[in-house]
Amino acid sequence: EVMPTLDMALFDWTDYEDLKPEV
Amino acid sequence: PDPCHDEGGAPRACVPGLVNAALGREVLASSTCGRPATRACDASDPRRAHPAALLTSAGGGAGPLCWRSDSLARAPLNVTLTVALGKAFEVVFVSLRFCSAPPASAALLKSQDHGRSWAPLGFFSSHCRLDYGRPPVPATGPAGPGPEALCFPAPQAQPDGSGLLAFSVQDGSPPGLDLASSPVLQDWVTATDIRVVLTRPTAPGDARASEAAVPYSYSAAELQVGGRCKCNGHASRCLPDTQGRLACDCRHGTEGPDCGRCKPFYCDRPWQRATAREAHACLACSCNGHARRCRFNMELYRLSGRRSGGVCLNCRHNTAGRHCHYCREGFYRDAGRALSDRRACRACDCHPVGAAGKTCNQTTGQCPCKDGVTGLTCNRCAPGFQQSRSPVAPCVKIP
Repeated sequence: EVMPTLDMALFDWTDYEDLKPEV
Repeated sequence: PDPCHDEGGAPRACVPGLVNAALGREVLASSTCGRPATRACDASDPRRAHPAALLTSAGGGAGPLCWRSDSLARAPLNVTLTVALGKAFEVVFVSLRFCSAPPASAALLKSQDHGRSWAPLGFFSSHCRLDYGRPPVPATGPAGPGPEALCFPAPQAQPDGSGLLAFSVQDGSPPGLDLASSPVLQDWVTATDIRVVLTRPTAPGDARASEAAVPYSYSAAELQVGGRCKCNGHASRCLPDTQGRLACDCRHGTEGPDCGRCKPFYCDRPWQRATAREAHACLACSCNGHARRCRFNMELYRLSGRRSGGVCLNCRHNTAGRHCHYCREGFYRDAGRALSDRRACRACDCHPVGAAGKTCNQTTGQCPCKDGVTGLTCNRCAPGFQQSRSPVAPCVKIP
């Protein structure tokens, strides 16, 4: 089973703003 | 055929041919007749001039064939002839052919630093102690362990009144010394300049001509310096460089006027003179095509059993290491490409959320994944896991 790649749009960065990667 | 490499391309010792190193070189004479002009010698008239250039020219001119000094009426009777060879040569012999009676004493000197300092090669006199404070050379030849400047008999006048001063470097060195293996002998024969000091003319019936009142002049036709352009076994010829200076046409990864050092990238082992048995070529550093510079490290060289001491500098194409032989942090080896390939190292490209770091395994390229994450770059949830909204735990177990 091939899982889909991680969807960056689904992540909630509210509490992790400092970890958010620059796109 | 390349004299510096064998049929298989392996380096081998090579030397330039034996030449007259003085031929065509300028000779500086401390005294030359013709200024002011006399009946026999006029420096301004080519038909009656006796310039020092005649000593090293190939001849064939219409004028006189011999250089001639001024008339020397009283002491000092020294006349010096100096020829700069242009670069270092390994001298085999020196000869000076006289047009008149040879001198009763003369000294032969060499310089290894283009005329800044001088050292004797030999002396010639019928009165060695009187003229040079040295004993005459014994009939058995040199007695010391190394080569030395000895005092030989003065050249004999030939029936026609001329004479030849001839010196072979073997005359001053003990038998058994081999040029290829003796650094002392190599130093002994090396010269950038040769100087002949004609110290005392021959005076009939008088050993001390300096006391003679008879005017005398030295006259010589040819100064020869037989030798090989010094290239330390790494060139078979010497050529003028861009500035017209003579320099070895260096091979074996060497450079310099005498091939006396390794080229910048050829420093995997120390420079050495070639011998008959071993070419001692300078070896290029092994950088897999990813560096243009390297430096030599003696400690590494010793640790390698005197095989390799080169350390590559500024490895490019994301490589690292002494030989640019592995990938720098954040990159991994692409097994499908040769190590020398510009794209041999690929970026890890670890997922910014799924991976626990940016550095992957340098061999496999596997990034360190967070729990529940899988894939080479940690970009997918593992089977049984699903994506969450938390970037700290991007994949959670499916309930």
